[in-house]
Amino acid sequence: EFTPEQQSLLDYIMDSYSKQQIPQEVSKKLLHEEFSAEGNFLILTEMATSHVQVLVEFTKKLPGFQTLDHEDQIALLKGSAVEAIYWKATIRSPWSLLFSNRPNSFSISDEFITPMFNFYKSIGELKMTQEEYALLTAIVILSPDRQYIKDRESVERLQEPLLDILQKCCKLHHPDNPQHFACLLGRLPELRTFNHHHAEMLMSWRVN
Amino acid sequence: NSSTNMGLEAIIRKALMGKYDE
Repeated sequence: EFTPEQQSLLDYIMDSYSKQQIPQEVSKKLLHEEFSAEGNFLILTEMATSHVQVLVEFTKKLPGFQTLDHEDQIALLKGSAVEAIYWKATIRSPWSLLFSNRPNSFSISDEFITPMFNFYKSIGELKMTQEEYALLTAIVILSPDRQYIKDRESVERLQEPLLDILQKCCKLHHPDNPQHFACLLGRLPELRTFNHHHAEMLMSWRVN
Repeated sequence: NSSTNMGLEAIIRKALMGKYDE
C-alpha cells in the first residue's frame, strides 16, 4: 500500500502528466500530406520544440524541481529531453506516424530505426500502466548522473521517492510478475543508447 | 516559426522562464 504522502505525490504527478499534451494544431500538421524535404524538416522541428516545451512544463511541476540549482535544472532537462520524448513516443507515437508517412525523407539508416522499433515493441509487451509511464518519465528526467550536474545529491533526493512509488505500482498492477520493476528499469540504459545515437545522427546531419 | 533555429538549450531556458510565446 502507498503511504498517504506517496499517494498524494502520485496523484499530483498523474495530474500534471495528463496535462502534458502538445497543441492540436501542431500534431494535426502530421496528418497533412507534405512530402518536400523542407516541409518535413519544419514539421519535425516544430514538433520537437513543442514536445520540449510541454516536457519543461511537466518538469517544472515535479515536486522539488524548482528548488534545484538553476543550471542543474537545465542540465537535467538537456540530458533527458531526447529520452523523455522517445519514451513518450512509445505510448502514442506521432514520431512513428511521421516516419511511416515519409519513409525516406530523413535518410535515417536501418541500424537506427530497427532497434528503435524493437524497443517500442518490447515496451508494448510490458503492458505498462499510465502511472508507470508518468513515473518513469519523471525518473528519467531526475537522473542524478547526467553530465554537468553540480549537486547530484539533491537530484537523488527527488528521484528516490519516485522509484519507491514505481516499485509499489509494479507490485500492485503486476502481481504475477515480480520482475516487472527490474524490467522497467532495464529499459533506461536502452533509452540512453538512443540518446547517443540521436546525438550522432544530428551531428552527421549537421556535417552534411 | 521563430523557434525553428533555436537550439535545445535555448528552448529549455525560455520554457523554464515561462517565455513560451515570445
